[in-house]
Amino acid sequence: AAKKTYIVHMAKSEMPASFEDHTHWYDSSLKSVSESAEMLYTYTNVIHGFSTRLTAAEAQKIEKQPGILSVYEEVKYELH
Amino acid sequence: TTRTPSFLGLDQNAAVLPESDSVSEVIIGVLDTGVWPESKSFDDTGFGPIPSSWKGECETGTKFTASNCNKKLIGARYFTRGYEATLGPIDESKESRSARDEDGHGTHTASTAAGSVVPGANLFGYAVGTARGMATRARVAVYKVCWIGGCFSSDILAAVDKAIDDNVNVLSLSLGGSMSDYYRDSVAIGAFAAMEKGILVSCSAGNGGPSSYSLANVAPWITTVGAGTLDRDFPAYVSVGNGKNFSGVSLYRGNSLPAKMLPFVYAGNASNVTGGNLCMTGTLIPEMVSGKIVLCDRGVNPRVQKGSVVKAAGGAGMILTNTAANGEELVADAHLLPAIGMGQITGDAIKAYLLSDRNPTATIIFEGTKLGIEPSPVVAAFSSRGPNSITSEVLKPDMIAPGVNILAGWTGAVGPTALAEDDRRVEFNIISGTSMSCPHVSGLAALLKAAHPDWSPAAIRSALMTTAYTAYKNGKMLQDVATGKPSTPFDHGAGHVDPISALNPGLVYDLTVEDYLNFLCALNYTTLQINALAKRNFSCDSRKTYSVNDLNYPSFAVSFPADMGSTIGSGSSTGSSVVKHTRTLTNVGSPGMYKVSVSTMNSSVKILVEPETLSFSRANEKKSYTVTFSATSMPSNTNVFGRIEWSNGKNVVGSPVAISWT
Repeated sequence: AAKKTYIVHMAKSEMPASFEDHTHWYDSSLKSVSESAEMLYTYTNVIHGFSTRLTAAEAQKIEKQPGILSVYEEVKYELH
Repeated sequence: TTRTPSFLGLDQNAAVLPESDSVSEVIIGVLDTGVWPESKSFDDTGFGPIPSSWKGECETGTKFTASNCNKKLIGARYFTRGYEATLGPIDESKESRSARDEDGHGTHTASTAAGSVVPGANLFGYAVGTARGMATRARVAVYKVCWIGGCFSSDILAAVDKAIDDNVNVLSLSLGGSMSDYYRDSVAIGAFAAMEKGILVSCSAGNGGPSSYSLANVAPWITTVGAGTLDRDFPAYVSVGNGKNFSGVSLYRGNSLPAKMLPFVYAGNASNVTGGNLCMTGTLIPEMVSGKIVLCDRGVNPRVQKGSVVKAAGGAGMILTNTAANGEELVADAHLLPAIGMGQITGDAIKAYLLSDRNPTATIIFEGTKLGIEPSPVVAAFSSRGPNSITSEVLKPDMIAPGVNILAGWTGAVGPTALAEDDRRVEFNIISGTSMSCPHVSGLAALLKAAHPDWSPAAIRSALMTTAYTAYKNGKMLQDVATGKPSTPFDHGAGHVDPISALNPGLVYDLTVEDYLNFLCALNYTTLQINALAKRNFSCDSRKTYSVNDLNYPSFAVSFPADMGSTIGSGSSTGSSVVKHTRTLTNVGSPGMYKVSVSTMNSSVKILVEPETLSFSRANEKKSYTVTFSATSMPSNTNVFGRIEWSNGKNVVGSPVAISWT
């Protein structure tokens, strides 16, 4: 299935205590829906979350994971 | 920028501008196509040490090393992961995998915001003068997020993320996407986080004008900038066989046309495809255009490409005429062949001659640069227009600034038309768009930040908005080139920016992060949506009544239902509607009493301000007032405009009012 880029917003306050670092939690959430998916970026200031390549089914699946606020497909912007 | 500092009053009022030492503490981050670091606009002669607050980097990449940065260009990063994940690896034969700008747009915007002083700047002798950014002593950090295939939101978010870490003070984004709710819009999300850290985010309003509802970047924590013209033009004229002359504009410099009248043909009659009049690639029949002046209609493909198409088909010159979409707006281009751009009325007149004469002839005469054009500014036809399609209660754009025929720094990688076949190289280029007006405001915001380091982004924007002007010196209202009539707050927002007045606005409408969170509650955002946008657990208080009308914005947008059977807000009377807005002014000037004055263009609307006077006895004192808008029934899509001004006799704190029936 074709993969697209998604921006995954996480609720940092819901990070399980077992994780010391939020990036490990992000990674664990991602790996729970796709073994092969890798994070493009992890974001700190703008959102709590990351961007990654997923299939539509994987995107739907990760949206239902605990601690996930929202999953939005990447958008292309243009110069003005 | 060989004209805009003077047009904005910066040159004439240098004495009241903040000291260069304080401006040099301000860092402007520009998210764009990167930078051509060799441009003289980034010369760091005379610059002191880089601000100690700076945490950024000059990243090494293709054709770009840390040595390309200096005390002026202090940061250069590039963001490729989102782009490459979608479109594959960057083709390094076409663009560098680094912050190097091989497009020109990023160098233009960065140098407009904060370029160093460059005497003798020009494009082929046009617009000659001293080019400089609005904040010449501010530092520049570029974040390359736009590539040949576009600008991807994952990269934009990453760039804003880094810019916040790096400690920029102003962010300039001359880009936009399709309309979407704030919690889905990466620019709005990034701008919210930046605003929280005290960073002013200035964005282009978009080039979707003159259509209504065409704005981009409308979140209230963003400063949204539309475009106006300068008092400078590049006149040229067409002389046709019947002896008549028709005016237009051109930036052509090169081999002259023969000193005689040339055969003249309409592209639509020199093509055997539908839409041949548009001079699309490969649509002209060379035998029918060779050696002739060709008239092409504007639209669909880029203007400079039309010139290239005519040249490739053997045409001697091109007349490019506007259609209704552009009206009389004249945007000059550095075409590859002798060419002239003309307004719709003039174009129609030339077409009437062209299509009625059996042997039409024409030639084009170029006149160079002309200053002192009046009226100016006028709102550019392309500048996107309100109402705000996401939150109609927030009036956008916020203001207009120079965005037509702007000369600023350019890449050495492509010619001024950016066409592959354009092998000319220039240090400066003249281009147009809200992309060009946005960095003007970014640079001006940097000046205000230097003058008032403690002001919030909202206070800086308020100062720029409430001191913007809506009338020419002769008292006539600003015009819209798309209509030839007075422009409205949906076109120019609060008006044209006036930076000298903005330095001392008297009062400001300030906003905190909490105010914006309350605004999101008023929009009925869910806790999840607020968390996604504002990165925090914030629950709207179910016992509290939130109103978008209470956002302390420096402008007013009121929407009444066209069906007057219902009423809005508190208070109502039969056959009329009432909407109340509350605002709070903060004194940033001298103690004194301000008196309100209200003007509307239609007696069916009543605007009542209570109280009518506000007295401030100390700095940073806050005083609130209420505005009650009452209106009788009006047909759907009716708009009425007005203005609310507070004045102490010295400062005028103006707010535009837009009232709509929908």
